[in-house]
Amino acid sequence: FRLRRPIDPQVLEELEEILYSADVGGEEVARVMERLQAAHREKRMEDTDQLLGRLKEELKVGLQGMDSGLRWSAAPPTVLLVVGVNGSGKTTTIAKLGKRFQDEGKKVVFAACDTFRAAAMEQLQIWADRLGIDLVHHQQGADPASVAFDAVQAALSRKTDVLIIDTAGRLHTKDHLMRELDKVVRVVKKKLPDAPHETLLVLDATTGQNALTQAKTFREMIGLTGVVMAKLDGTAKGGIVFAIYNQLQVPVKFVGLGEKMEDLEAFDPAAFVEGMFG
Amino acid sequence: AITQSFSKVFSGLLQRHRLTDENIDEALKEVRTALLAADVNFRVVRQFIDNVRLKAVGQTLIQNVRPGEQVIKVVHDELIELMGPKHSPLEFSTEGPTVIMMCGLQGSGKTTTCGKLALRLKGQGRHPLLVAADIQRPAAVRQLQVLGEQISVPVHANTNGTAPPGICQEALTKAKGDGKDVVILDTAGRLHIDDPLMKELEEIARVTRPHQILLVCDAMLGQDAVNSAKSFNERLAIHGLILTKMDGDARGGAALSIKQVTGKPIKFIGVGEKIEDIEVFHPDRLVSRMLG
Ligand SMILES: Nc1nc2c(ncn2[C@@H]2O[C@H](COP(=O)(O)OP(=O)(O)OP(=O)(O)O)[C@@H](O)[C@H]2O)c(=O)[nH]1
Ligand SMILES: Nc1nc2c(ncn2[C@@H]2O[C@H](COP(=O)(O)OP(=O)(O)OP(=O)(O)O)[C@@H](O)[C@H]2O)c(=O)[nH]1
Ligand SMILES: [Mg+2]
Ligand SMILES: [Mg+2]
Repeated sequence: FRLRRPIDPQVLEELEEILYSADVGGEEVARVMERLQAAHREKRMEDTDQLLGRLKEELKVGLQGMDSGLRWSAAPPTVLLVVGVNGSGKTTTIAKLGKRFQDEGKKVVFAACDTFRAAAMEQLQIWADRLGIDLVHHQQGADPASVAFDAVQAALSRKTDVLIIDTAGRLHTKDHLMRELDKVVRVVKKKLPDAPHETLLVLDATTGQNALTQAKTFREMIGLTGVVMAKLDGTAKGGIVFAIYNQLQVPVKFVGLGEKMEDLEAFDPAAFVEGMFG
Repeated sequence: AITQSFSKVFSGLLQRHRLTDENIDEALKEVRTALLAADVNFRVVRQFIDNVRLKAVGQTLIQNVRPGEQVIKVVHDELIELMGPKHSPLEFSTEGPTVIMMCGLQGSGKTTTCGKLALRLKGQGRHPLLVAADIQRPAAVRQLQVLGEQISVPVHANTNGTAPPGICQEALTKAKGDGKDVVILDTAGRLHIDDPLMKELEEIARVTRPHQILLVCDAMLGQDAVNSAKSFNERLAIHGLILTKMDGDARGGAALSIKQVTGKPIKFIGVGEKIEDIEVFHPDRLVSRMLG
């Protein structure tokens, strides 16, 4: 996007294209562009630098007030339930969260509630071993809710600060799988009425508008307290967060920036907006 | 002079029986919104709409069909033609084992699809060998081994530090010795902007000379699909694509963008998590889904 040139319709189309290619989505693009046009009308901007600056402001305003902090339980353990569609990055994100909390001096336990997919438990076990974190698991094919129940039990008896529950990837369109997830939540609630304290939806940054549908459905079925935008180290921009925050009021808590256990950062709205134009 | 004025009158008459610019623009506005909402790339949409406009302009009005509907028909047919051919089959080797290399972004469904393809080919009377060339992701080798056990297909794995190109090379030698006629290479997910990992993929292709290099893409990919697909295609000259997770409700517009920028056909679609859940690609089904 060339700076220091006068503003014409072509320029506005270029900015619109940047937003579209960032997966911001039709509705949000229209909303932001309208505000930008209004701003340009009321205070005639000189050149593209000013226009771009104003657009970034509008985007940042779109994310203001977002609470990216985690909700900690008054009494341990704090329970984090991690959910999302197949392959989005849940298990890897759990390893990253585990490392983060451990570095803060917290005692972490993982629960292997993906009892379905080939080698899912082995995958989480390897991460647990690398971190020296306990993994509560049953045999392949076990009922995820019963694993969750045992995990809460174990977290309580082992004076755990954070229990992170890994779940199987599932398409939000599959009712029986969404009901299975709901059962996990209910079982956890039975043991700890305030849990899960955080229900995090892991989204793949390369996903398009379907990410909004995913967020809507998971939120409807089991409630969501936040989103983790994984794979933001690629070229996809994850612009769907505007729609998710504005339409569903679900905040982004973390972003995944790679495949190693260190590759997790707290969500920073200003950096995120700058990254869209980088 | 007479011929000029005659043709003017003639064309004026015809104008009333042809699609007008208004008809076309109105319908195409809605099509543009639908395609963008379906995740078709912004530029691909613009190009597509322009092409359709050219095709639709001056078309004779069909009896008993509203002009808007007629434009949609042009759109539909144009999409089918773009997404075609009707079915692009796998191409097999004429001598020695057929090597199929799966590649793609992280989490797109490669490992699962390797299992699905192996079962499908076994069902066709072939003798596949699965190769666990992802030594990076925790338990990736184990994942492929579990799938191989489920379908009684052998899995070649190597845990003594050999790099992926070497693993694939030795698998090919093993296949020839064991009379396996298809070798399916499962590779680690990677970003198209990760140069060392893209070079690794090029190296695997160099030593195994795959008959089919298949890019495995998630049906829910957004606007960035063009970037990753273009990169993979430019560096590897892929033979086709497999679109996974089509059992969801993603509109699948990225498939159109990918077809447009690579020109390569979609060979199969993944329609579920089970090892039987793979189907031949039908462009008409995807087009209806894309148009919502
Ligand atoms: N580049 C990159 N890759 C990531 C990131 N997060 C996860 N991945 C990769 O994405 C792939 C899928 O990650 P998983 O953690 O297995 O995803 P999942 O959601 O648990 O998958 P299922 O359990 O099968 O649904 C792996 O190859 C990860 O290394 C990220 O932030 N950046
Ligand atoms: N619903 C559905 N899930 C699928 C399909 N194909 C794969 N999956 C699931 O998607 C997730 C990721 O699949 P993998 O085979 O591990 O993906 P991958 O590309 O090998 O991942 P990496 O090796 O980490 O890059 C798993 O949970 C699979 O079960 C499909 O067609 N439909
Ligand atoms: Mg997982
Ligand atoms: Mg894999």
